[in-house]
Amino acid sequence: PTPPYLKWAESLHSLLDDQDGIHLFRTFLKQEGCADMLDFWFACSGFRKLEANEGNEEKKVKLAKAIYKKYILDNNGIVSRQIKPATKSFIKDCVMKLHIDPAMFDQAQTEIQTMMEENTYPLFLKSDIYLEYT
Amino acid sequence: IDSEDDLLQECISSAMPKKK
Repeated sequence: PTPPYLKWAESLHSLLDDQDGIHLFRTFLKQEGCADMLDFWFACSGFRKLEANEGNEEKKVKLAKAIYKKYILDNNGIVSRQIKPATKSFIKDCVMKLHIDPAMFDQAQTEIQTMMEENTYPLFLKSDIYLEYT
Repeated sequence: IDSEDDLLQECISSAMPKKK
C-alpha cells in the first residue's frame, strides 16, 4: 500500500484528507506565519456542514460573525489579504444584513484554496519539514 | 470572546477528517 506521506504529494485534497497530513502542513504554515489560511479553509467547510441541522439559526449567525471578525475584517490579516475585495464586501453584506447562507464563504474559501494550491502547498512538498518526515 | 473562539474551534474540528 502507498504510504500516507506519498499520497499527500498527489494533491492538496489528499493532504487535507489525512489527520497527520493536516498536522504537518499546519506546522509548516505556522512557521511561515500563515496557519490562519488553513484554519479558515476548515472553518468554511465546517460552516457549510452546519446546514444539515435545522434549528440552529442563532448558532449560524454567531459563527458567521466570528469567522468574519477573525479572518476577514482585519485587512492586514493573512487571510483577508488573499481574498478579493468584491468577495470581502459580499461576505460583509451577508453578515450585516443577516443574510446567512451556507454558501456565503464558498468563494472566499476557493480563493484561499487556490492560493494554497499554487503557493504554500508546493512549498510544503519541498520543505525540510516534509522531507524529514518522509 | 471565549465562546466565539470555542465556536470557531468546534467548527474547524467538525470539518476535519476523522481518524482512520
